[in-house]
Amino acid sequence: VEENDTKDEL
Amino acid sequence: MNIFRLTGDLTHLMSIIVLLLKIHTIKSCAGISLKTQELYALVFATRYLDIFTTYISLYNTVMKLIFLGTSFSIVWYMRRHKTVRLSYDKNNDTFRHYFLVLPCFLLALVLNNRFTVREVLWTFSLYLEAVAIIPQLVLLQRSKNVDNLTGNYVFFLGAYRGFYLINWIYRYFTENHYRRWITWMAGIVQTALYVDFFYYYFKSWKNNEKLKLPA
Repeated sequence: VEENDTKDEL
Repeated sequence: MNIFRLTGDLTHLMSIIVLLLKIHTIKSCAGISLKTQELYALVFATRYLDIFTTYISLYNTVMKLIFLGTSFSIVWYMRRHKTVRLSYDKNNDTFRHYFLVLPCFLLALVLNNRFTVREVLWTFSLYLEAVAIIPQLVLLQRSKNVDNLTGNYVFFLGAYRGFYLINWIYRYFTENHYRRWITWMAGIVQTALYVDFFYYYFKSWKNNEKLKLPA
């Protein structure tokens, strides 16, 4: 499963 | 980008503008915790390491540069500026950095998505951001009266957290996005820290009184 903690946020 | 995220970013930006307003126009940083400001500078420095390698959007890059630039300049003003630094309430701002930095770093070493330098530092920045407000809250409690700009500064920071959490819940249901439980925990802790402050903030607003936190 690909990790998904969003890094498109600030 | 949803409305909650955008509102969160804008209230975050507002908090910084309010703080800079106080520093630039009144030339005062009374009631502001240098400890918290230094922790935020560290948070942004460790989180945005990929700023020039990973492109997400112009908005993201610009906002990251603003957060980095303003956080470091605020620290500079509080430490070095000839007038501003005189108003710094050093005697009451005694919370030790390493009580927060060290546990956060150790936790990031153990609880992370991947054991790489960037991922560990990114996780560290999340944990540290969650607790970075604590020295500021301690300083507020020790201050007899909290001036409007300082109160509003913390209010906007808390609002930013609230909107981000709503944004996370929204994204959880509307996008194919999930977060690790450690990210949720850090986010919830960070938001919960403001609950007490909000209570007294609204109370003073309703009663038209100066904000004062019970010690």
